[in-house]
Amino acid sequence: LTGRGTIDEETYEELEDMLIQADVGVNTTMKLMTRLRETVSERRLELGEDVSDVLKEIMIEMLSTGDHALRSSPTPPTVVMMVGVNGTGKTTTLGKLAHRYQSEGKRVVVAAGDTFRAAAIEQLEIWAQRTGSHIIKHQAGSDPAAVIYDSLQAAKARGADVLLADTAGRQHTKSNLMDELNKIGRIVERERGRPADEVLLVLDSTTGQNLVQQAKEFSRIIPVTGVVLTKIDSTAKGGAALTLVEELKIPIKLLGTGEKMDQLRPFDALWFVDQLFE
Amino acid sequence: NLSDKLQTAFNRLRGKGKVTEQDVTEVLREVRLALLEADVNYKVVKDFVARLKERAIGAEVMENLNPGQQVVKIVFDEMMKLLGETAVPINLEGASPHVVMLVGLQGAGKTTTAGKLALHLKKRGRKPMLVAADVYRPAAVKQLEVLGSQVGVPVFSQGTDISPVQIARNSYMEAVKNRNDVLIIDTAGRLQINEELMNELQAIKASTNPVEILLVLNAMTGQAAVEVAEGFNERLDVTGFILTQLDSDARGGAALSLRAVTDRPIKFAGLGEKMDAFEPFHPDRLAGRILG
Ligand SMILES: Nc1nc2c(ncn2[C@@H]2O[C@H](COP(=O)(O)OP(=O)(O)OP(=O)(O)O)[C@@H](O)[C@H]2O)c(=O)[nH]1
Ligand SMILES: Nc1nc2c(ncn2[C@@H]2O[C@H](COP(=O)(O)OP(=O)(O)OP(=O)(O)O)[C@@H](O)[C@H]2O)c(=O)[nH]1
Ligand SMILES: [Mg+2]
Ligand SMILES: [Mg+2]
Repeated sequence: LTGRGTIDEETYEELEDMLIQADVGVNTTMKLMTRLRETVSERRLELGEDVSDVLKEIMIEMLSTGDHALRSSPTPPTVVMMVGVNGTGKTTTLGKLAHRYQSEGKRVVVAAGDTFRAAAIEQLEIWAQRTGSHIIKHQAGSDPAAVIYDSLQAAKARGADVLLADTAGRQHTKSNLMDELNKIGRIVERERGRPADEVLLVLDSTTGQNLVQQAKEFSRIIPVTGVVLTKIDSTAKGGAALTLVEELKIPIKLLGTGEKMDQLRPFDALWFVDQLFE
Repeated sequence: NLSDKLQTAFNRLRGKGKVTEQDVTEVLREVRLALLEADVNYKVVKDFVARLKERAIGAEVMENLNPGQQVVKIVFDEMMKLLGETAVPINLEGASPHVVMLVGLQGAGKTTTAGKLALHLKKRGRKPMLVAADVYRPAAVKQLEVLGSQVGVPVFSQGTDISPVQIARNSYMEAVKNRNDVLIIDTAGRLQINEELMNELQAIKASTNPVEILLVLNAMTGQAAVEVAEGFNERLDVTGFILTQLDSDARGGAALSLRAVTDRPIKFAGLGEKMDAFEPFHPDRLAGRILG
């Protein structure tokens, strides 16, 4: 995509193709292209590369919504919950967060809220060991709400700075599983008098348009405060996140850039748009 | 949904008497948008719409009393061609034990699918063995062991300090000794652009000579599905695909891209988290899902 030379229809077509290939989706692509043409004519631009820059500008503005920083509680512990569909990287991201908080000298408790999937508790135990976090877990098959409840008590009793709660992957098409998530959210709220400080919806960047549906449905069931986009190190660009932010105004807070403990970075709209254009 | 849009668009044309190429172009635009919204790869959409156009401006539509219905039928037909019209079974030909390798991106559902496939084959009178060749992901070996015990299939594992290639090689000898006729190798998730890890898969393939190398892909995968399929196929000569999470409400357009790009069939569908949520892939069901 050189974008050099004068502006013609091909300039716009190339950019449109790029957006579609990046999973930005048809409707958002059309919105962006309309805004782009208007701005190019308003500013009387003449060079192809200026058009690319304007598109980046429009996309960065679209992505900068809400507070991108992770919240912390005025009174400890700060409670962070990971939610999302199967296999997106919730448990791994929780481990990365535990590592981050530990390196800030914070005392971390992790809750093994996935009591269903094979070896989910063992997987989290390994992350707890790696990051010096205390783990609260029950038997496999037990009630996840009970684990979360216990972990709130334990975090308070131990004077923990942060409680990171893992939950099982679930499809938003399964009403019983969404009810379970809603119940977990209500238990946290009832127990501490307010919702979790962060409910992070973990989304896989390789996902297509369903990303938007996931965000809509999960945020209906539980107060999602931010999005984590994982696997941005893959060849996928995560473009469906633009529609999500534009329509739901939920900020993207973190990016997962690999499988290692330190491969988590705060969301940066410029960085994100640059990688989309590559 | 797409099928309704096509019906309405074309039935609108009936009242006009002669249907022109312009009319068809407008309808095809609707098809293009709907397929892109369903996550079909944009290059596959381009070729698909070009083929539809050829058929749609032919006599079979223009001289038809109900052009709308005929167009829906053509779209469905062309989709079925792209998916491979009939279900293709798993290949377990040749000398026993038959080796099946499961490969794919991180979190696609390989380990879960390994358990499901083992159960599926066991119910059909086979004597499968599962192989825990993911030594990287925390508790991956344990995960497969738990699933193996759930479905009553033995799991060959050697912890996480031995290389996956060695584990695969040793598992083969164990299967021969134990008279297992199918060896299902669960591998670690990886990106198709990771040279070192793709070499590892090639080494496992070289040492076990599999009859099936199945790329496990999440049905909600977007435009990247083509690059992923091409990447794995170029290095391994994939024999087929397994599409997981079809119990989601993702449209599954990535499925159309897979065969178009590799000419390999989708063999199985994952329909949930439990071990019995698994069946041979039905192309017509997916075509129906994309058409809405
Ligand atoms: N390449 C890459 N892989 C990732 C990233 N984040 C997580 N993964 C991998 O994705 C796979 C799934 O991660 P998990 O943490 O188990 O996902 P999960 O959402 O907890 O899965 P369930 O609990 O089963 O729903 C693992 O192989 C992780 O190593 C990332 O940012 N990049
Ligand atoms: N709803 C649903 N969940 C599925 C399906 N197949 C697998 N899963 C879930 O998806 C998540 C990831 O599955 P895994 O089997 O751990 O995926 P994997 O490919 O082995 O992951 P890595 O080894 O980390 O690359 C788990 O929560 C599974 O239960 C399916 O067909 N439907
Ligand atoms: Mg998990
Ligand atoms: Mg696995």
